[in-house]
Amino acid sequence: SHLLLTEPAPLEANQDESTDDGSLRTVLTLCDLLNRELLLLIGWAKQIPGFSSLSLVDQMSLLQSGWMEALLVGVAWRSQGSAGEELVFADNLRLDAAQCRAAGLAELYEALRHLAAKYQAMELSPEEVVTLKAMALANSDAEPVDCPDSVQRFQDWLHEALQDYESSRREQHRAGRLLMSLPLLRQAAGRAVQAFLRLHRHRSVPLHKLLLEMLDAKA
Amino acid sequence: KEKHKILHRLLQNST
Repeated sequence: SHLLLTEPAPLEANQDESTDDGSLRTVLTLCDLLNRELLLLIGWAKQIPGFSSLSLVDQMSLLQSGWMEALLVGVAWRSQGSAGEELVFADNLRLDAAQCRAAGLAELYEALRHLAAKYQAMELSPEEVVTLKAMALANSDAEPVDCPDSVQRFQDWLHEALQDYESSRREQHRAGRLLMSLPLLRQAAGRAVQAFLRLHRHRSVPLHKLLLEMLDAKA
Repeated sequence: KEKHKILHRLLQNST
């Protein structure tokens, strides 16, 4: 319930108007949204019980390593069952396969639709979504870690919360099934990072400073 | 750490 309360309200996209190139405009709109989501995510992480008591170095490591996964949980969740198989980055930013391809995000599209279909088949509850998001951050396999014991305790606490929730619903196998969806999330996040770095480096798409700093940390 | 100065600053802010 703490994680549900901490979850920020979804953002709206601000349509870019700096260019006539439609696919570039899509990318710029998306990058602006991601940058603002990233800012919110950092504030959100600080409210997860246990996160702020980690050392600053570990807080930075977990965020640098897990931010994209944590953001994509929300995208996959919102994209479930969307008409036309779109990716719902925001209520007013829905991209279909052709738009993603034109924007250089074809691989990301495939991975995220796969994840959205998986979430849909599992009928995730809001409680499960927020817990998966926190686990994506805690389980990001950040390296190096300053205090492995504290990070482990943080992970254990989230795992316990998930197990308590599932046993209250008498769903014996659910926690395990949710954890088994994490590799697909990591794969999607890897593709997203590569796609945005490629857009920046090869197509000279300008990125906001925070977004670029976080992408560089994963490069 | 210098390379990650925005994240560093955001985490140090108390809000």
